[in-house]
Amino acid sequence: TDALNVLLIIVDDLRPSLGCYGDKLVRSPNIDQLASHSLLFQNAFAQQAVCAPSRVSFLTGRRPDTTRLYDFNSYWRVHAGNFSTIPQYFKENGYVTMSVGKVFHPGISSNHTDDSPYSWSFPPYHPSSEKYENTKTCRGPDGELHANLLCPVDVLDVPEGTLPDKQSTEQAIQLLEKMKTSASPFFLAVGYHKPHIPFRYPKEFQKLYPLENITLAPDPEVPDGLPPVAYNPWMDIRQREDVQALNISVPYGPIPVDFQRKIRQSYFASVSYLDTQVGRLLSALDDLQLANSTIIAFTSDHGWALGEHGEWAKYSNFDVATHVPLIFYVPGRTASLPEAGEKLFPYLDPFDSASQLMEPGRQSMDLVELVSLFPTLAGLAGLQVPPRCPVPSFHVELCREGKNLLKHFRFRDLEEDPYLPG
Amino acid sequence: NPRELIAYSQYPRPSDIPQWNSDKPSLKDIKIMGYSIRTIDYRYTVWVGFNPDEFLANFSDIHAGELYFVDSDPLQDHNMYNDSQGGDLFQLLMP
Repeated sequence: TDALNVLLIIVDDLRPSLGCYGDKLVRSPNIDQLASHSLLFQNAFAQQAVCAPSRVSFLTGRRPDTTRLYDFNSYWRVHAGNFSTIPQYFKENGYVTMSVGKVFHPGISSNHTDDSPYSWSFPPYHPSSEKYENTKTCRGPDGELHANLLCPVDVLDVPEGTLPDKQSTEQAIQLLEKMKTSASPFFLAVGYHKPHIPFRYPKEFQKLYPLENITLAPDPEVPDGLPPVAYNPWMDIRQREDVQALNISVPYGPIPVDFQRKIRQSYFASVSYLDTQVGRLLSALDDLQLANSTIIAFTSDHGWALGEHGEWAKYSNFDVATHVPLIFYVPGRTASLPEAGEKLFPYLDPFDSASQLMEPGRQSMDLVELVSLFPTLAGLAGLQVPPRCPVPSFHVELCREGKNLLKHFRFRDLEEDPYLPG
Repeated sequence: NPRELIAYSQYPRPSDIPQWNSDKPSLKDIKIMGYSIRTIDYRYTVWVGFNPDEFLANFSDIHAGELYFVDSDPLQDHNMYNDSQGGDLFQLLMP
């Protein structure tokens, strides 16, 4: 009868290159383990493949044509309407709401405050080492430091001796420890930075992906019939020092094959590094005995092209740019409640060759959208699902444009199991 | 209801031809919006004129289109838009 907590994990630029989505190369044992106890949506799509518009869209439950944010330069409450957000709705329903890392895109698109105090009970946390992400911290072959795209690092060598996602995990665990004894339920959003560029990750993760095992995209050419307006010229990739040195012609010049392999290697290594952070966070949730009272939602703001159609990064309508992972763990519903002392999410080391691929617990093949996150999380937590938005809805503070996905959580075998609660 | 099984996305562009800000155009520079509908069978996209002052798309000002069938072209490399009765299909499936 107690309210369920919510842990919302938002990853930056993560396409579904994960074991639980059928990727045979990528090592993501901790996310796979989460999926094994969850409902996984195979066909989930973002509403716009760029950070700020996508995040504002799914965090308000409205499409970009309603938030009127297509770039990075306006705050929806001023520019479009005073729309409620997911965390705001939970806060107004008695939850303690907390933000760690990149949840809202920072800057004017979230009022330079991550939409605080509307959305959050406390000022959002940002890791102190975030400020080095785009500085010259990547050791090049010349021994000098550069602002490269490919940036495997020795963590002991980087400023502050840590990386943003490590700090975010530590902060999130501290907040979970504090909330364990709280009388109020919590809504904790953790936004991880990787695998967003630059690929700045602990260098040991490269060893998981020897270059000789890295294939190119199956379709690395710009398709003949692609209208030029549809093509994304991946300008942010070109601006990195190591890519500039390749002297690639704009807009269609291809990246040399050897460098394409290195980009893919570093993307996958960044995903495995991210997986370890998710693993540490979920293991802590388990250790604190919060796994039986916490809904976990895992997703990404959009995907990322890895050379398909001669494109890199996001910024397009191709599926590789809009297709996202979407996974919900609901205690007692997507999996049985853990027994006393049982761990659902023990930390799994991606370097452990003995670890077996875990299949998703339950899957849906239906097409779904990130705008559905708002009504679905509200419904799963037992809150009233916001009503559908009228058209237009600029004057309506609380409504949702996405479908409520609750029907996907009705499992006949669970409903027939008299020993399961709920 | 086929609309129950559709996912929508969109992306703005400043021009018909790729240029320095095609990836991340500022609102004032957006001239074209690419609206996509996805079903389990296909992705259909129309790139239409867009007025950034009024936030209005003009669906009679079509700059380009894309149509990819999931079964025969899962990687979306063969644009069938010009081979299709695309406009009719889009009108049918508009939200």
